Amino acid sequence: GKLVQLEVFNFKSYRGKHVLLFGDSYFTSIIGPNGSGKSNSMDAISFVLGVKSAHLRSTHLRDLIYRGRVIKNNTINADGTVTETNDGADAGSQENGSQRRDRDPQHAYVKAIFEDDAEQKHEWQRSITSAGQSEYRINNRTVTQKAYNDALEEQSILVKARNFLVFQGDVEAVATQGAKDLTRMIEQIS
Amino acid sequence: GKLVQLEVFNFKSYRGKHVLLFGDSYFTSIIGPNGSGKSNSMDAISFVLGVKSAHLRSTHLRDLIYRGRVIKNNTINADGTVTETNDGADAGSQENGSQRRDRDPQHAYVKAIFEDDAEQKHEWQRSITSAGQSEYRINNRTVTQKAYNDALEEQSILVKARNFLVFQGDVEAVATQGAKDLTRMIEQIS
Amino acid sequence: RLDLFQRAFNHISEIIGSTYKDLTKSPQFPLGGQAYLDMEDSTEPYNAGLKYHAMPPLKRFRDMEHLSGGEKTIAALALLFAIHSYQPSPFFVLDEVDAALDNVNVGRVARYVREHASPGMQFIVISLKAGLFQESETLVGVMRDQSNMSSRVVSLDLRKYQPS
Amino acid sequence: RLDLFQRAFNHISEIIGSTYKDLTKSPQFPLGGQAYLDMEDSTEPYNAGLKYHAMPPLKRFRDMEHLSGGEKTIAALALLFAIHSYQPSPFFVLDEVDAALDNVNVGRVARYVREHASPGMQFIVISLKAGLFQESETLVGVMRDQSNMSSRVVSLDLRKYQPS
Ligand SMILES: Nc1ncnc2c1ncn2[C@@H]1O[C@H](COP(=O)(O)OP(=O)(O)OP(=O)(O)O)[C@@H](O)[C@H]1O
Ligand SMILES: Nc1ncnc2c1ncn2[C@@H]1O[C@H](COP(=O)(O)OP(=O)(O)OP(=O)(O)O)[C@@H](O)[C@H]1O
Ligand SMILES: [Mg+2]
Ligand SMILES: [Mg+2]
Repeated sequence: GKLVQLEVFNFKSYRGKHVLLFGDSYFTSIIGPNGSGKSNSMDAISFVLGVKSAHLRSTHLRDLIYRGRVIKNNTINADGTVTETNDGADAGSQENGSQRRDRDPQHAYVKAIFEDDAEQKHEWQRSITSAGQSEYRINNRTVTQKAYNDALEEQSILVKARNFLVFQGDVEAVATQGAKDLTRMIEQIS
Repeated sequence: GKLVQLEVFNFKSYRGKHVLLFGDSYFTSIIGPNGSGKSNSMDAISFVLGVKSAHLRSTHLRDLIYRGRVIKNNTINADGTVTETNDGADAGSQENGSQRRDRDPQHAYVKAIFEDDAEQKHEWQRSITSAGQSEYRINNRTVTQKAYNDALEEQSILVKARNFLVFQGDVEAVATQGAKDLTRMIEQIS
Repeated sequence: RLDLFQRAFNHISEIIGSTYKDLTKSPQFPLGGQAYLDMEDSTEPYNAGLKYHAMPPLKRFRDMEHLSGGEKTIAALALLFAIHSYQPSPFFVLDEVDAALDNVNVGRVARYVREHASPGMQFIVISLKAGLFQESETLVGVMRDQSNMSSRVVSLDLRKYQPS
Repeated sequence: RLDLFQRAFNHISEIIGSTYKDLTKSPQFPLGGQAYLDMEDSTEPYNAGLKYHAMPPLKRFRDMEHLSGGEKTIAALALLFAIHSYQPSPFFVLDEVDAALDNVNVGRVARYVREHASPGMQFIVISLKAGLFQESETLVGVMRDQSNMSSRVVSLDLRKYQPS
C-alpha cells in the first residue's frame, strides 16, 4: 500500500486547508526553506496515524492547532525589557484581546488517504475538537481509538513501534542506542 | 591572539606526526569526507586546551591514543556469529597477539602554537604518557596542570566555560537549554 | 513469544550485513563495510541486550560511539532498513536523516532509496540536499506564505522530466 | 559576584538583539528577527533562571522548543556570539553547526563570520557545506590515508585566489 495524499486543516503552521499530494509515487521528497513547515508535515503524518502529541514537539493536543499572530506584539525597549503592545499589523486588531483570541481556530484535523495493495482507498481522519480531544474517523464514520489503530495494523502500520518514523535529529541515536532499547525495538515488531 | 598551528602525534585517527597549519588566518575551515578525522582535530584542540576526555567521545585518556588494525579480524560466519581470526593484511601479523599489540603507540601528544596580541608565540603541549596520565608543557618546560590552565586564562581562554567550543550535534541545544544552564553559562564567564 | 522474537532477530541478523554493505560499498571497497547483531544472553533473548556493531570499510572494530557523525548515520539507516524488511510498514518517513552526510554518502543513500522504492516500500523523505531529493519521483515543495501567515504546499511530478 | 554577573548579563542582553538581527535580516526583512534575554528572579540573579527568547521575522512568540531545526540553530549561534562578545576568547571552534541550515541561512552565517573574523575573533569551522567554507581565508583539508590507516591533512591558503 501507499500514502496517496494528506489533507491538513489548521494543523500547526498550516492555516486553513492544505493538501499534500504524493500520488502514486514511491519516493517523494518534501523540500523547502528552514521554518517553512516540512517537519510539521511529518508531524501531521504521525498525528493522523495516532502517535502521541508528546512525540510531536507539543505537550498538549491544543498546541497542534494553528495559532496566528496575537494582537500582542513584543517590543524590545532600550533597556532590554519587553513591552507587550497592540499589533497594528493584524486585521481587526482594534478589537480587544479576547475578541482577537477567538479568531484563532478552535479545531483542526488531518486526513490521510491510503491505498492498499488491492487498490482500495481508505480515509483515515483524526481531529482535535474544541474541547481539546482526539476524534477518529474511518471513511467518514466516527470510530473508537482502538478500532482506528486496528485498521492501521491491518495495513501493517504498527504505530506503537514507530520504526518507520525517523524524526529530525533522531537518526544517529538509532545506531548508538543501548542494548535494551534495541531489544525492545525488535520486540515491538515481532 | 590566534591559534597558528596544531601539531598532533598519535592522537586518535592521526598516526604519527601531523601539522594542521592555520597561519595568520582568522577564518579557517576544516573540510573533508565523513570519517576522515575533522572532529578528531577539534578533539585535539579541546584536548590541548585541557578539556576532560569525557567531553571528547572517550571515557579514558588511553582511548585518545592512535590504535591501528589489530591482528584480530572479525569475520562474520554464515550463522551471523563473529569469529576473530588473524588478519593477514597487516605487516608482521605472523607474530603472536601480544607482540602485535605492542606495536600500537603507547603515548601521544598535541602541541598548539598560539600567537598573542604582542605577536609573542606560546607553545602549549599536553601529552598522554604510557602510564595513561596527562603531562603539560609550556615552551617545552614541564608545568603543573594549574600553571598550564593559568597560562591559558591569561590569554582569555577559559576552558571550564568551553563557550567557544561547539561540538558536532550540540549547537541546537544552546538555544533550548534550560534556564539554569544558561545562568551557569553566563556565570562562568563573568 | 521467545519464538517470535528469535525469528525477528534471525531475519534481521541475516540481512543487516548486506544492507550495510549496500550503503557503504564503493569502487575502492566493492565489499563495503561489515555489520552484525550480537545477542548477549541467549536463554531469554527478549530480556537480553542486543548489541549492534558496524565497521566502515578498513576501519577496525570499536564501539559505535567512536564512529563519526556520518558513519553513525549510515550505520543507523542500515539498521532501520534491515528492521523494516522483517515487518514492513508500507511507508517510511525520514526527516533530514542526511544532515551529517557528505556528498558521497548522500549519493549512496539516494541510490539505495531509488533502488528500493517500490510497492511495499514507499519513501517520504524531508531533505535540504539536492543530492538526495533530485532522485525522487515526486517533490512536495513547502513554503511560508507571509501574507497568510501560513505554510503552503505545491506538488511536482519529476517523472515528467526524467528519462523513463 | 552579583555585580559581575549583572554586568555580564547586561552586556549580553544589549547585544543579543543586534546579533540575532544580523543573522536573520534579508531584503524582505531588513530588520530581521527579535531576540532577548529574560531574568526570572532579579533579587538573586545568579540563582535565578535566565530565559532566552528568539522570534524569526514575522513569527509570533512561542517557546524555543517550537522553532524549526534551522531556526533553533540560528538562534543558538546568535546567543553564542553575543556571549562571546562579553568575554572574548581569542578563537571559536565550531563543528558542523550548519547541519540543519538551508542555503540561505548558510549564506547568512558565512557572511557574519566573514565580517567578524579579525584579530580577537578567530573562527575555526568544520563544515561539509561549500556555501560556508568557500568564504574562508584558509582551508585545512582532512583525508583518510588508507595505506597508512591514518588521517592526513593539507592546508590551502584561499586568499591567493581571492580578490583582495
Ligand atoms: N500551532 C502552530 N501555529 C502556527 N505556527 C506554528 C505552530 N506550531 C509550529 N509553528 C511554526 O512552524 C514553524 C516550524 O516549522 P517546521 O518545524 O515544520 O519547519 P521546517 O520546514 O522543518 O524547518 P527546518 O528545515 O529548519 O527543520 C515554526 O516557525 C513555528 O513557529
Ligand atoms: N584512537 C583512535 N585510533 C584510530 N582511529 C580512531 C581513534 N579514535 C577514533 N578513530 C577513528 O576516527 C574516525 C572518526 O573521525 P572523525 O569523527 O574526526 O570524523 P569526521 O571527519 O568528523 O567525520 P564526519 O563528517 O562524519 O563527522 C572513526 O572512523 C574512528 O574509527
Ligand atoms: Mg525540520
Ligand atoms: Mg565529525
